[in-house]
Amino acid sequence: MNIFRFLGDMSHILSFVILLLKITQGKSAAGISLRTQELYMIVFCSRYLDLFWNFSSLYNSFLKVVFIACSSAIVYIIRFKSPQKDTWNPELDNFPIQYLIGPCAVAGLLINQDWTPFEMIWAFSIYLEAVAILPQLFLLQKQGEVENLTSHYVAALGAYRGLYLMNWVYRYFTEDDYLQRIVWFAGTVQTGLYIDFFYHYYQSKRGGLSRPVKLP
Amino acid sequence: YDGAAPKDEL
Repeated sequence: MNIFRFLGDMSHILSFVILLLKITQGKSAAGISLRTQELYMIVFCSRYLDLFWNFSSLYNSFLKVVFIACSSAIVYIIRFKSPQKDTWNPELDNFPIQYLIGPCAVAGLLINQDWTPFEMIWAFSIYLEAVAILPQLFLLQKQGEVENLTSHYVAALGAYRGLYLMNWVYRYFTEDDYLQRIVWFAGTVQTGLYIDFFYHYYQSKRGGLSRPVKLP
Repeated sequence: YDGAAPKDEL
């Protein structure tokens, strides 16, 4: 555990807190992509299947359960709970996620660590996480203007990815035999998807102003 | 492939 990894996990947790607060306190899921949240639920449920047989630390196992629980709760609230379910707009949030899930499943089958069923599922979850934010980014793009809490949510997720990237660099130089090409590749792609958002986020928040983020 | 990759990240 290093500081980058720890802060990365914390900002990941923060993103869940922001989103849960937004939809429970604000009673609205407007601007939030249910598609992205469903993808995250699939990602965590498939990657953390190994909760049943792998144990590396209490910290890890606890957070795995937290991530599955939070993403499931978010999906449940937006899909089934009133009044939130009535604020979700399926016409706006209509990214065809089958085009993300399909290719990631094929990639997981073909490119994985050692051709065991769990490694295939695990690789699938890594690939799917890399692109899971796309429906959310497309939704924001369509809306043009992004509500503050939503922009903080995406920013926290982006920070989590950036910090994980730094964690990998740190581990590469401080540990022997630390090599995970699949994770590095997918993680770099994933972080890259946030660059445009961060540019606009910075533009609207600089100088202490708290204007909503405007996307072209 | 990465035989040594540890699954200790989230």
